[in-house]
Amino acid sequence: MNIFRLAGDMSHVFSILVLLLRLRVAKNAQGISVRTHELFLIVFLTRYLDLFTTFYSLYNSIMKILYIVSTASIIYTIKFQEPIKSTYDKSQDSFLYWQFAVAPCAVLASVTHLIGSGISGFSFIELLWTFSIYLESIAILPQLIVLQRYREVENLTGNYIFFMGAYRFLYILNWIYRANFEAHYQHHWVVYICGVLQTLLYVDFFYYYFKSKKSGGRFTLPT
Amino acid sequence: IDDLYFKDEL
Repeated sequence: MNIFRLAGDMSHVFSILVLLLRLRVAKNAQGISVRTHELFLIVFLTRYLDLFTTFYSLYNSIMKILYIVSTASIIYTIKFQEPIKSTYDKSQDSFLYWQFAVAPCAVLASVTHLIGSGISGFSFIELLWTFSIYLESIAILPQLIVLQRYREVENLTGNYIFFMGAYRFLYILNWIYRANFEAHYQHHWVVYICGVLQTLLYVDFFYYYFKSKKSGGRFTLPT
Repeated sequence: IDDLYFKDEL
């Protein structure tokens, strides 16, 4: 554990809390993509199967359970809880995530896992872990698309996405730190490439976020 | 077992 990873994890937890708070305060789901959180739930459920097989630390286990429960709670709130449920506009949140996210990531994960480990080293848990790394890298896409459609970004929504992006950026710093200060460090290029891709997806958002904070004006995205 | 390396991350 280092300061960057801890800050990254905290930023992630904070973003989830901000979103839950935002849903409860505003009592609507305008500008929020439930599909992004469904993708994150798939990511967490496929990655954290090692909760049953390996114990790393109490911190690690608690955070994993927290991510799963809080993400499920976001989905439940938007899809099933009134009055929020009736404000959720399905037609705006129409990213075809099975075709454009889950299926391609499953294929890519199968190919890279088989190349990496061969038939003999094949492990279903490993395969799902690789799949979750790929899927996480694009899980924010439905949210960014919804944002683009609404164009005007509500304050807390902007903050929730900002902390989500900050979390990914801090993880890159964490890898740089680990590579420099840990003995027997091993590079993992799939993790790096997906992590960088995921962070790059936020760059455009960050640009307009900081611009609006600086001007103190309303946060709107260009057409 | 080397594969465990990155799995202590979330």
